[in-house]
Amino acid sequence: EGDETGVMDSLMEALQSGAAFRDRRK
Amino acid sequence: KSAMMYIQELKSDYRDAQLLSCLESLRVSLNNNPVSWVQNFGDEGLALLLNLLRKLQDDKEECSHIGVKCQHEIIRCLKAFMNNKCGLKSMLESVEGIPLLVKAINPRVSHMMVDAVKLLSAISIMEHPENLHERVLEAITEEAERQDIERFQPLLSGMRNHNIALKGGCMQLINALISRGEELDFRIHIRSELLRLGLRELLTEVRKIENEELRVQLTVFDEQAEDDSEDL
Repeated sequence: EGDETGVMDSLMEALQSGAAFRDRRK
Repeated sequence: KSAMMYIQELKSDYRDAQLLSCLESLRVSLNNNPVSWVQNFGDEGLALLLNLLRKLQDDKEECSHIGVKCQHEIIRCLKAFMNNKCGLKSMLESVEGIPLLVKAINPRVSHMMVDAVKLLSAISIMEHPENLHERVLEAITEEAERQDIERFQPLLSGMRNHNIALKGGCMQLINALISRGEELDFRIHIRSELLRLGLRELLTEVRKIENEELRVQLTVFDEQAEDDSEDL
């Protein structure tokens, strides 16, 4: 089921590490 | 248990310990079963969960310890339900989903509020044709109007809470809402609104706390403000 699952987990991890915001800055 | 069995149970008007036990078991099933199981639970299951959450939130007599535990367990079920593209789509298509998550931003129940703000942060930063951060902000604004308070007051109360995870969660949502604003004016407006409400003084205190999660969010907040200041 590959990328169908873990959607929220990935977003929450990116938020927590700050990666979600760094991507945006670039 | 099949998804249909849970749907039947959610229709059964369970209360208190029986309801909590059903919700805990449902959360485990939503987390551990294949996507096809979540699809079977589907829109009908989601609607039942949201109805139940609304009833528990509205019913003042249900503000018992176990009532609040049931509300928190529903938030956890919603997270598990949204953890795949199909569930997420259903949740975003529901009219009540985001407003009910916003209603769960209750600084008096810090552990539930942490989960609610983190889910709303994730929804706000999603790449989606519709600007989801606007929907989240709209729901926050409407709920504040209903309570007759400043819209970011609950987030600032969360920042004052002793729970460090909650401080981090609130900063995450603040950063998510600001970062998704495309217009410089919008980002500056939100930031000034927060600072005017007391965020500036709160940040002075929060910066003294040694916590990695919090440090990341404070750095993001400062960097975004610096970038905007340069643009201005």
